[in-house]
Amino acid sequence: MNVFRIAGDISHLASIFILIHQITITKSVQGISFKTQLLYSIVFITRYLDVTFRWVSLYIFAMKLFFIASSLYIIFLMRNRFRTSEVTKLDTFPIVYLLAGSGVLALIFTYDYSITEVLWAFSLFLESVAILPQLFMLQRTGQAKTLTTHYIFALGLYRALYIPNWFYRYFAEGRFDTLAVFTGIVQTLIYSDFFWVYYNRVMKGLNFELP
Amino acid sequence: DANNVIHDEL
Repeated sequence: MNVFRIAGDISHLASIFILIHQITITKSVQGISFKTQLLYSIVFITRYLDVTFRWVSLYIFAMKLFFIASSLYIIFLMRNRFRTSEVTKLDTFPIVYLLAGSGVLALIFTYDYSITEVLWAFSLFLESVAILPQLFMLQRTGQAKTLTTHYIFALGLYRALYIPNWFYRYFAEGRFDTLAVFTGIVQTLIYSDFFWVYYNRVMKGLNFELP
Repeated sequence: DANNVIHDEL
């Protein structure tokens, strides 16, 4: 484990705690895309199915269970506890294209035609675009609560930190996971506009507002 | 095979 990977995973955990904190403190899911959360649940379930039969380490085991459970909990909070219709109105990104596109790409680029490998590839492609409904919603409203932006930033930082981790592992271990690296870079690029606004506004103590 | 990697990341 190198420092980039640890920092990335901590950032990922932080993003989830920020989101749950925001929802429970404000008792509202305003500004949060249910569709993005639904996609993350699908990502975690399809990718971490192997938790039931592949042992890597206690760390990986615990993290996988946490990510599956917390994403389902967020879905539950958004659907059953604090659901409002005005949020649904703004959450209009057509995710069926993301799901279908990820499915096709997974079938083309999977390392091996086994169910778990195809699902793994699918989860990578889907994760790379899962934030799009959230960013689309942000675009439509033009502004966001500071906590929401911290959440998106921490989530983006997680994938950004995995890039130096892959460099490190390539040189230290000769390990190179083409699919993970490609989709990880795509995902980080999708965040780049957001990072820019976050850096220029939120980190300077201003509200997140799009020009 | 360079792509035959163990899935040991999150």
